[in-house]
Amino acid sequence: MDIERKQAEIVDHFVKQAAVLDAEASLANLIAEATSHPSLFAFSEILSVPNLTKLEGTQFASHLELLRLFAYGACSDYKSNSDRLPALSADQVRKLKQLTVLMLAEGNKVLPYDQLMQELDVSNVRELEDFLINDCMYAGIVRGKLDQLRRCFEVQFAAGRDLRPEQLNNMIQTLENWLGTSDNLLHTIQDKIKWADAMSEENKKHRKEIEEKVEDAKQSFK
Amino acid sequence: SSDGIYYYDEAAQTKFQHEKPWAHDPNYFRRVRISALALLKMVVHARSGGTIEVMGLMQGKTDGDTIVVMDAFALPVEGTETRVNAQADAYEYMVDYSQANKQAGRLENVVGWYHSHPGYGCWLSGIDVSTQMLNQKYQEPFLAVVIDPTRTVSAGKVEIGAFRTYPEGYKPPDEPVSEYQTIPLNKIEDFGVHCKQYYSLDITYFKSSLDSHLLDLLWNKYWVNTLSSSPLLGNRDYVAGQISDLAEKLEQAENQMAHTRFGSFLAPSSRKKEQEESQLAKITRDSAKITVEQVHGLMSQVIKDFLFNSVRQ
Amino acid sequence: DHSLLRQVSSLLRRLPAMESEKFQDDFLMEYNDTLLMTYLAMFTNC
Repeated sequence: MDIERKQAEIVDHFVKQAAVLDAEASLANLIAEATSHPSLFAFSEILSVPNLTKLEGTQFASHLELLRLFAYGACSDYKSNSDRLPALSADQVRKLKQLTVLMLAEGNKVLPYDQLMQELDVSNVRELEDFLINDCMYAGIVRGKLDQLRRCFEVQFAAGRDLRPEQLNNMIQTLENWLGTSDNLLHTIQDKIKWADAMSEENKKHRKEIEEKVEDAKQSFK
Repeated sequence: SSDGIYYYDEAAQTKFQHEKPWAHDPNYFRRVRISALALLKMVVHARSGGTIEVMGLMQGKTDGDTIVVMDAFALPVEGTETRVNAQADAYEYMVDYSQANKQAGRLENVVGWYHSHPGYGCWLSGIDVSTQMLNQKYQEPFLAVVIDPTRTVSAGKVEIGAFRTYPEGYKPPDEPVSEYQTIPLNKIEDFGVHCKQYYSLDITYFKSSLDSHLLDLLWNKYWVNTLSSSPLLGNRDYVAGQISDLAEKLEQAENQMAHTRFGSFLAPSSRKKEQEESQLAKITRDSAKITVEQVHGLMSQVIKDFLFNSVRQ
Repeated sequence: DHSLLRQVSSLLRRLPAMESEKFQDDFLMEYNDTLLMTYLAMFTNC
């Protein structure tokens, strides 16, 4: 969540800019700046600024498309649509790779090196590990363990990417499951506590009966 | 204002030393306030000793009937499973440390000593009582703190006690109830329950604004560690030690049983029987206690497994 | 609140926290050890 704290100000800055800029070219520049910023990994706030819709249908429409790609897409999406999208600077390429790692981490906790190298268009393990260490872990967007022996990256924490609207239901469902599980657990614990109380009452009564019998036996013996 | 407690008023402390209010009332001191820093240092030091007893000194001041512990430092003494004594080199160390402190501008005096009882609870054994009595004779105001690092892990909070002894021969008005403690076999000869010769003080903690800031930064790490730690794993050697101690006690009780059975042809002594029973009763109570702690550890593991591993995307 | 959504999504992604084979084996071993100890304690009581 530190990453969210870090980028909150940056998001705020670009949202304010996007709301006031008038010329389409300036908005296109803003998108290029936002998608190059080294500490920004969240784009849905900027995307939801109404002012940006004026780029639709103009010569800068591809910039808006690019912003959508950075919010929800990955390297492979750029490759398959590169003819309709602006060329990327080195910063943008790096960022898109970082966002791709986040997206891969969404589905799995263990990311095989081969899959990462293919998705990120990286030719060797050394380059891949350097990228994961310098541009992902040091940037604070992921935490995890590089397992050279099993050639995979075990993800312990990954920053959240922008959510596509269709993902919301899945998230709500998972939260409801978790809530249900927690409620069931609480009820089970309460039932167990009641059971334990009942058993201890039972034991006390039983112990009392035994003591009375012993007492009676002593009396009768005397 | 929360940092006011860190100010040391030398004149007031000197005046208090002269008045010696504790000399007229054996129960004068009733409260202890321990700083977060001192607590952390004592617990970490006690944990580092594992099953070996460790000891150290506490620095601080007094505030009415409260002893305020500001800081603590370890003493370079050799401990054993059941005993730690400050030897000559420790005394030399104490003197050097106190002098160096004054030179460094730290005005707090030594106000007590702490040591650990790994795995058998916080209270004063026979030797502890005599050590503390000596300290209270020559170094007042002086406090004894005992920490059980092993139970600290399993209880999820710091197992700590602060005590002061009564003067020689003093009989406290109300007999304090001696809480049942599992005493390891290799500690029995020394322990004996001396609860009539000392009393425990209420402990509260305090922290500075800087401590609060630092602890807040560690909050996430603390939670992750708390949720991911398990007494089943962290306390393995402690539990193994307890079970072997229990086995020894069982053997001992069995041997005594055998003698008694043999001896009972000679002089049936119901007292001996009671004594064995109480011994066996203690053993069964200890074994139940060990098991309950294990079952608690397992319960928390099952609950965590259910909460965090059963929900799927 | 997009930021909150991202944080919730990141948190949910950590579930289930542990699902590896090895974890299950360790968990069951601890479970059985504790059950065995409970059984031994029951014996001691008897």
